[in-house]
Amino acid sequence: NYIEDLLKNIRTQVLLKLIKPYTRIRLPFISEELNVPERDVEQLLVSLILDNRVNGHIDQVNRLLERGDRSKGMKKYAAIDKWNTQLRSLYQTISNRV
Amino acid sequence: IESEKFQDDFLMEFNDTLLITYLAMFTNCSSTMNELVDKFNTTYDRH
Amino acid sequence: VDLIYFYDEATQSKMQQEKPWTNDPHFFRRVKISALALLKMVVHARSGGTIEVMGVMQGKTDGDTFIVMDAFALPVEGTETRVNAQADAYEYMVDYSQTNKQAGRPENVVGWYHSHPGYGCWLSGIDVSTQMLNQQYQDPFFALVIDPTRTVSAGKVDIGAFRTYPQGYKPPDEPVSEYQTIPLNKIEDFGVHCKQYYALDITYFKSSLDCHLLDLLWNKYWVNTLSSSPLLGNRDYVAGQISDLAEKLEQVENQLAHTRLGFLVMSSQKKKDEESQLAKITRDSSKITVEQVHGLMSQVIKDILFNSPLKPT
Repeated sequence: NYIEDLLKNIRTQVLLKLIKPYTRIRLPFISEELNVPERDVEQLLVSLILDNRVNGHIDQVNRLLERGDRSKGMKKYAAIDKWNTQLRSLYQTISNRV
Repeated sequence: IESEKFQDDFLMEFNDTLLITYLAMFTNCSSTMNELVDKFNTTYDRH
Repeated sequence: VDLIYFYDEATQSKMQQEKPWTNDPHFFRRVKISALALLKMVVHARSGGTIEVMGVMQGKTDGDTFIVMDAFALPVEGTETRVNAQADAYEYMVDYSQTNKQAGRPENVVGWYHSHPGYGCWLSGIDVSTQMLNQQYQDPFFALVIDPTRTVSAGKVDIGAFRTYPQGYKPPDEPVSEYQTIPLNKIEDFGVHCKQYYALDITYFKSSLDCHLLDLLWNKYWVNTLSSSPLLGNRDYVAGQISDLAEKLEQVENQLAHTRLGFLVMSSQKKKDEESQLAKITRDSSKITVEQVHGLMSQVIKDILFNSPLKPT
């Protein structure tokens, strides 16, 4: 009953370890390394991306996994948004003083 | 490098820097405005 | 040029006997660092990433000047989170110094350096107590702080050399040192201890061999400079700086709002601090912006130089 889940867990761990140093990986390469059909690799990657365990997207045309820089970008924009919010309230406070 | 992807990323960085400059300019203006208000209050303070 | 590297045992022993620094807490004023020592320290600090690293400097004294000839790293980390991180490395330091002397390097240990990744060059409470201890038992000794993150973003080495005052000594009012941004979570630690130490002027020197080697590395330097971008390399740090700026703005805005609403009668001194707080934030925001603009300028120039099609002659 649990073989499939166990297999999925093990493959997930190996996959994460495999793609760690790369930003763009070909799906055939992953399937070769994991000894798993490409379709299963794609499904595995889809579930990882949806679970936010992998930041990136799959280019189905070129059979590529492109890992994105999203987290770093989000951090910067979140900080800028915070600055913007504080600036707005500061401006309102100063306007009231005026 | 001549590619659309490069241009996208390059212009993104450009816009981010301009945005930061814009916000810094606003911060500067707010600070100057605050100083003006304080000077005004000090000059015309009834007490 | 190379004469500075000469170590005169007799002069150094005489200094050790006379100990002129015991009578004057401000005796030492300057530090001269060799190019080799500087490179080693900066590379070591940079290799630590966001973790504080520390090491020791070897050299000599010359009047009121420390001369640092070389530096070596210590196998300890996290100097700001432990009371005395240096204690773990005493055995290593002793072994290293003894081996150095056997190898014909007679210089003594004259100071310790550590890194403050991203939060500027100053001495925290732990650093001050460590340095006081060092000055008590190992004088002449000084402390050096390097910020490898700000070094990359500013494009020049962010470094500071300090000596602490003896316990109970009240220093005269010194002119304000060069302003630097201190993150909100460190500002209290900075403020409490800033009067317990003073800064030394830092200059650099290099040997004729260093000059020759650096000349050979000129092209490699330019290849590295042209192929890197401070905008991309320091994203996390910039995000942190902007976040910190927003928090400081929030603080100031709360103060301003309370002043207006509560009609609190603030003393002129407090008012002055409040103004300078917003002015400081403005300066910080300008600094962040200028660094970003510099990074962007280099990108634009590189784009124009290397990506524009060549016009036919």
